Amino acid sequence: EKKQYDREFLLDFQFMPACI
Amino acid sequence: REEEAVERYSKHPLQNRWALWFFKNDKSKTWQENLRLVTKFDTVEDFWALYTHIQLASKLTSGCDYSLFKDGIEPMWEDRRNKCGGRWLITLAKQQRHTELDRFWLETLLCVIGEMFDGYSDEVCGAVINIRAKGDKIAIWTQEAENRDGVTHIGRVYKERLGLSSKVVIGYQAHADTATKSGSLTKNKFVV
Repeated sequence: EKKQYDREFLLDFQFMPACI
Repeated sequence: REEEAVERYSKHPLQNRWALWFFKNDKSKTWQENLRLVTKFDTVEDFWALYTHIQLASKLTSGCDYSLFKDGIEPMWEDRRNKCGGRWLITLAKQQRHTELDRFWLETLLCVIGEMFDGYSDEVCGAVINIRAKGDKIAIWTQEAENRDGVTHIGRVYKERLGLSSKVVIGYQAHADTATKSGSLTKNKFVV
C-alpha cells in the first residue's frame, strides 16, 4: 500500500511532541 | 485497542526515505565540497523534527541551497536518476522572500514527502531551493523530461498546491537544456 498523505494530515504533526 | 495504541505511539512511515542536503557557497572550495548531507528521515514525525530544527529558508544567506532528494539520488544533474529529467521552476521576485518563500518551500516539501502527485509520484527525484540576491528559486525535479503525462500532471498539482492563480504560468525545463544553455534563460519544455 502506497503511503500517500495530504497536507492537512502532515500539518497535524507539526507541533506534536515527539513519541519516545 | 492494541491497534489504537500502535497507531498512537508509532511514527508514520513515508513512502520514501529522504535526504536533506545543504549547499553553502564558499568560493575557495569546489561545488561538491560545498554540498553537505545534513540527515535522512523516513517518517512524518522525523520530517517535522528536522524542519523545526533547521533555519527557515528565508533566513539563509545568498548563495545557499537546501535540497531534499529521495535516498540514493544526489542533488545534481549528473546523477543517473536526474540526467534525463528536468524541473518545474518557481522563480520569485526579491520581495517575495519575506512574504511567500517559506510557505512555498514548505508546500513543496509536503508535496514531495506526501507523494501528492497520484500515480506519478515515482517520477519525482527531489526538490531544491536556491537563495540568491537577484531572486530566489524553488523547483521540483523529476526523472524523465520526455514523460509528458507525468511531468504535466505534477506541474498542475504543484501549481494548485502553491495556490498560484491561473494567470501565473510556470515552466518545466529539461536539465540537458539548462546545462547547455547559451544565455541566461532556459527554454521551457512544458508550461502549466
